[in-house]
Amino acid sequence: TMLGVITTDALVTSEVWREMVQVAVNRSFNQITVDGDTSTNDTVIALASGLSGSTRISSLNYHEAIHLQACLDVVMQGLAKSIAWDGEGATCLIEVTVSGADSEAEAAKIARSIASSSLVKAAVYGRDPNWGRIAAAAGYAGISFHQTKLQVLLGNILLMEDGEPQPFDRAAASNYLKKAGETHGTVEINVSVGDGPARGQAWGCDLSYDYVKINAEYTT
Amino acid sequence: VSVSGSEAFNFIPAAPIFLPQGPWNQIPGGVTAAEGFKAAGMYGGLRAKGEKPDLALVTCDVDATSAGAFTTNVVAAAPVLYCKNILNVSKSARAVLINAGQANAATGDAGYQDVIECSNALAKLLQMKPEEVLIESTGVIGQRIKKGPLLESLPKLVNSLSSSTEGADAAAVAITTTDLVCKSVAIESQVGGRTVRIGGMAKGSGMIHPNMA
Repeated sequence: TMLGVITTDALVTSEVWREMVQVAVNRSFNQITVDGDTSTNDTVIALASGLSGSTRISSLNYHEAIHLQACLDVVMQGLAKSIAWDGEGATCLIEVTVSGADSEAEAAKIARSIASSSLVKAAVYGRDPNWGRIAAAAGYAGISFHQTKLQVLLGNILLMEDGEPQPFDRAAASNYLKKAGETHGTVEINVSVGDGPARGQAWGCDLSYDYVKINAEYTT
Repeated sequence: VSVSGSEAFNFIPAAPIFLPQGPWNQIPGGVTAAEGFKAAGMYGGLRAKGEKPDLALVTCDVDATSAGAFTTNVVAAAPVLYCKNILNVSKSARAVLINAGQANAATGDAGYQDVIECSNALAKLLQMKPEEVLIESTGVIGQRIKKGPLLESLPKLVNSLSSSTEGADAAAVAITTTDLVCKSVAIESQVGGRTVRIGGMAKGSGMIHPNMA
């Protein structure tokens, strides 16, 4: 289960605040995954006191609203990433960025599909730069794209281009994963699916033996 | 036993939270960074074992514009149903009470009544209306809230409310379950010519694939 409480002193009307919060949740908490299990209790409550004395924001199109949205996104993304970073048994955070899609929602769906893949998560834990699993997870996300446009990078190491594997330094790629695991750092998986304007991100963590151990022993 | 922020970190450390560069500054304070908010965290005897804080409270000095996003899992916990009902009839709120240990999910009408009783008791102490109190729970599915220890802890919880960073840190620890770190962050930025602050806390480590609406 994830719970969140967000507070601000911005002055914003109810309708605009509720819209903003859902947009930010979609760009953050709804884009993380540890085990693919959606809880019975997931909740985010967001409260705005208005005590900053800022301009009253009553439309999403106001400049102030666009700025407040960016601030809300970054706070929720910071918290959401820390949940994925702290996933049960995790040794590292996995950050998936998908670009070249036709819409933000489509990019986000592909990104979360990759971050949710048990095979991708296990490969990261095994320090295996397994581009095939990443390509497969992108392909079954339910978003259509031309596979000949698929590009996959692990960090800045090019694994796939034009839908086909590229020669790459396996040891260097494996060391990139190993280092992230040793420092509880971040593994970046960058995927491009075409020439569209939109990008989206998702966050997850690797799948370790400890996840099974923790959840085989912890019972309700 | 109510704890201050520094004591709270005796239980679990704070997560490193990386924010991208942008027109904001990261500041201390989590949920208490913004004007008008207080928080507290304490051990109320709710957890199955150990004495890590397990009861948190966040309040606002004024009616705060409220928003919420909730699991779309149709096996939804009593506090989720309660909060959705409250937000459907009210645009503002002034308190969020959070308990860790029991999820109060799959607990039927009795579980829902427990939520009502806890929000009524807290509203009375805070001299608010019950519909100004929202509730979040996390923990073991199928178990009702340990209502006795929770209700007995409320006066001390209310008395330990603080607008300091310590209050926010204690609350961030109290909402955790299998987490290895607590999660709290705040920023400030210029919005409409004034300094606006946004802060937050979160918990989560297992059963994580949110689809909230």
